[in-house]
Amino acid sequence: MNIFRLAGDLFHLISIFILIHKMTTSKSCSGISFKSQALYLLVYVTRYLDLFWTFALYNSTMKIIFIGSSAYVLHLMTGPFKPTHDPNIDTFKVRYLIGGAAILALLFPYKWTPAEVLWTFSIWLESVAILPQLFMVQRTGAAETITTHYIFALGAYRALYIPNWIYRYLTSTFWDPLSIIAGVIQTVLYSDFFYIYYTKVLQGRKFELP
Amino acid sequence: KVGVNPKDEL
Repeated sequence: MNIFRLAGDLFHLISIFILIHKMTTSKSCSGISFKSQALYLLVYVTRYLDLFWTFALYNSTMKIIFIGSSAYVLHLMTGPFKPTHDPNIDTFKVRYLIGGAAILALLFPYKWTPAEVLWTFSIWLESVAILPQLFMVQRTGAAETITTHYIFALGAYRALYIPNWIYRYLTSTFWDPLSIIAGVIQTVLYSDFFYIYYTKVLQGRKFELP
Repeated sequence: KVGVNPKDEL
């Protein structure tokens, strides 16, 4: 464990808290992409299969929180707050993301075992899972401030993992090119969003695309 | 250590 990874994980927790807080206080999931949320649940379920055969207090607890909160968000979106979700603006074609991640996972896993292939699939899928959400924001041209805080916190999580990987490489405990490439791609996808977030939201203005 | 992922991250 190092400070970057811990901070990254905390940002991840904060993003989930912001998302659930937004939905339960406003009793609405408007502006949130159901498709991105469904992809995240798929990411967590396929990556954290090792809950069944490994236990570490910190990691196992976080894994259960991520799977559980993700399932809870989907429950809110399909149950109580379903009327506030507009599928007409959530139209990103996720089959290409799932298909692409599946192909990469089958071609280049570290080992050809079901658990390793699913783990690799989850790494690639996570790197692009935010795209339906960003696409939705782009389509509507604006987002609620709370939604932008959520996207920022989620992006900051993977961005903070990059210095963590550099640190682990330098202390030579860890060198996983797959995670690193996917993590960098994931952070790059957020870069436009980060820029607008810094220049607009943090100066107290509304998130609106130029 | 390439490809030896200890799977100790989230």
